[in-house]
Amino acid sequence: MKLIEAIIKPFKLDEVKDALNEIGIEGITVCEVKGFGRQKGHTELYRGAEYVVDFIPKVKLEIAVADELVAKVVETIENTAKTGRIGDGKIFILPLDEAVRIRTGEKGTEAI
Amino acid sequence: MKLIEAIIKPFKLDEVKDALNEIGIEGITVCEVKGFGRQKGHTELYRGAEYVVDFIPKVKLEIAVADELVAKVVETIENTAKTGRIGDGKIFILPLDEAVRIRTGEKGTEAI
Amino acid sequence: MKLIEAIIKPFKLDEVKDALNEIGIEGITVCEVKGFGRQKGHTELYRGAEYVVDFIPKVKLEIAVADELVAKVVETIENTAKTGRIGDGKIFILPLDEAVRIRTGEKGTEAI
Amino acid sequence: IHDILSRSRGAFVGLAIGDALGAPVEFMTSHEIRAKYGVLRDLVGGGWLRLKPGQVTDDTEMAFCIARALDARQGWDLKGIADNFAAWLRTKPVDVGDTCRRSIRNYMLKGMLETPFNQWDAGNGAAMRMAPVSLFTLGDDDLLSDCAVTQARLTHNHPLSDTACIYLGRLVHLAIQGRSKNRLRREVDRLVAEQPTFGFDTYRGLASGYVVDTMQTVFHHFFRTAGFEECVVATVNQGGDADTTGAIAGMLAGAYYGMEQVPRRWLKRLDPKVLDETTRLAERLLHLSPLFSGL
Ligand SMILES: Nc1ncnc2c1ncn2[C@@H]1O[C@H](COP(=O)(O)OP(=O)(O)O)[C@@H](O)[C@H]1O
Ligand SMILES: Nc1ncnc2c1ncn2[C@@H]1O[C@H](COP(=O)(O)OP(=O)(O)O)[C@@H](O)[C@H]1O
Ligand SMILES: Nc1ncnc2c1ncn2[C@@H]1O[C@H](COP(=O)(O)OP(=O)(O)O)[C@@H](O)[C@H]1O
Ligand SMILES: [Mg+2]
Ligand SMILES: [Mg+2]
Repeated sequence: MKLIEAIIKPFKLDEVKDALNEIGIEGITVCEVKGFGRQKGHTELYRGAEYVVDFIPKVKLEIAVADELVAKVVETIENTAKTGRIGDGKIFILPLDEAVRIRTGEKGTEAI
Repeated sequence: MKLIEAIIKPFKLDEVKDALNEIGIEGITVCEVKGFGRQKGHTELYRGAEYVVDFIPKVKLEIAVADELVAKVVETIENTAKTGRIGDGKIFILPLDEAVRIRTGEKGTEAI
Repeated sequence: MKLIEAIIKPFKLDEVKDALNEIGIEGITVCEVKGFGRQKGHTELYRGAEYVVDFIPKVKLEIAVADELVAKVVETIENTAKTGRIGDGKIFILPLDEAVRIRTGEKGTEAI
Repeated sequence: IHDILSRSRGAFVGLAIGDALGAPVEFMTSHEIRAKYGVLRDLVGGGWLRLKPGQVTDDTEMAFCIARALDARQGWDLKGIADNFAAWLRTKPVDVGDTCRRSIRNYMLKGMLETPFNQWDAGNGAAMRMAPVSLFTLGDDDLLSDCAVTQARLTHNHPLSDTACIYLGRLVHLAIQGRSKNRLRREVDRLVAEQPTFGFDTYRGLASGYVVDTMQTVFHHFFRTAGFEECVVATVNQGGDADTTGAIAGMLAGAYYGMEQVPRRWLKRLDPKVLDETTRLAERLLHLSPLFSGL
């Protein structure tokens, strides 16, 4: 099993989720993160003062998948999250030793 | 060493923390996440209100532990976080190559 | 490749980012987390106020790096994030099987 | 000699002008540029990097790293160039290409003066720095080939990048020495014979950072236009990696048409420090060249 971490542009979240649902992936854990990279933040007016906000809001997805689905999931995220402009984001693949579904105690690919 | 990631229902956080403290685990890093699950569009009670949105607020715990404690920690989280109802969450076990305590420079199981 | 996770005191973020910049590292993903540590019930100064709550705001950095850079990156974070006081945080090193730059499809160390 | 100096300056100033003109429309398509500007023909600033009007980017700044190193040593100095790249990276430049960043980091942390071959290294990041190298090696084709590739390999190791650097140098040499456009065209034909993928007879408007797209865009517009302004404007309005295609077109057109053809209004709006340094270093590098010592 692998844990796929995808850092993407926030407006792409729904599209990526739908594309994953299309290939039978439903379980995803999402959090809002701040991205630092080649794409730079900008000045923002906040409470009347100009802020140089040097981070860009991104969304991080975590998806535990069985080994045989990894390539498909990565391809799906890549194709959907891509705009071709700087800041599209990254996909990281981490080894996952074990997974447990808390509700049932199921382990392994049954759990995800 | 392993990094244990647990995605649980938010109201279970204190209970899980206490149970972990009971078995000598004190160091935990927590963040608020959004969960998308196998059951889409279901209602869940969150702070007394019923949600029909497709994401559900969850809490993610990250706990670095020595190998010999993993089984105990997983069992503890499982038993405490479980309600038996949809959405109880997941436990993921990731390999952890190294850990460092920033304050002291200690490495390995000394660091966690 | 490795995924370096660093949990540090929030006020150290800019300093750590600048130090990483000095060694050519620019890409970082950051999220706000809550820390529970070995020292329970201690007070910490956060935005000028003393907290006696059992969680402390921390910041979590995720940095994907090529193997040969890991030691340097860890050393840099350690030296910069350290105050010598309780709660300085942790650095975790996780194996990273693969990385993809969504914009270009580049894989491996070219992607990060 | 006056013409040679004017064309040498034209090459380096042209690089900076093309960079500053194209940077505000980098990553836009030709249609988007047309919708927003009609025809972009002024140094307007803005764009994804939020530039000031007349501000240059990494294309010019990395060329400066090379020029200053050669001027300081009064000769070739690969390590000096690498040190300048590293110092530049630490100043948090307005933009740094992915390949360049990786390679400069490897120099900083591992002292590597040549990046290993990589299939992804066929970008234009080495080619865009060729102005100072061309001036320094004026009059000696073997020296050009040697310097072009060793400086390229600081960041990019790919045969397409190597070939582009060498031929850009050759074109700048021919232009500065007053050769005709037909002669330059024959040189490009030699390049295409050697590496057919650079062929641009059926130019399809691809202007990305892939060195082949970049070179095709520059050649297409250089050989279809009849003046410095016309060439650089046409090139950047193609969009894509517009600051780099603009910089390379500016270098080539500047070398061919000379300083007199660079529009006044652009010179006035270009960052004055950049104008001063490109003008001054162009002359210093020319004086170091084999051609000059032979005069
Ligand atoms: N080495 C890295 N480790 C972790 N996250 C990264 C890394 N590099 C980039 N990121 C994340 O990816 C986002 C996009 O990166 P960026 O360099 O702006 O553009 P691109 O992905 O198009 O090359 C960043 O905002 C950050 O969240
Ligand atoms: N494959 C997965 N990868 C990552 N997180 C998941 C995955 N599947 C589920 N989750 C997380 O677990 C939560 C609960 O999952 P769900 O399918 O609703 O119920 P259950 O765990 O009871 O079967 C989700 O809201 C999501 O946060
Ligand atoms: N085993 C652990 N797993 C994950 N995070 C941890 C662990 N131990 C500590 N942390 C994180 O590190 C922070 C600092 O830990 P703490 O024990 O308070 O101090 P110190 O790191 O100085 O020894 C905590 O607030 C928490 O975010
Ligand atoms: Mg540029
Ligand atoms: Mg460019």
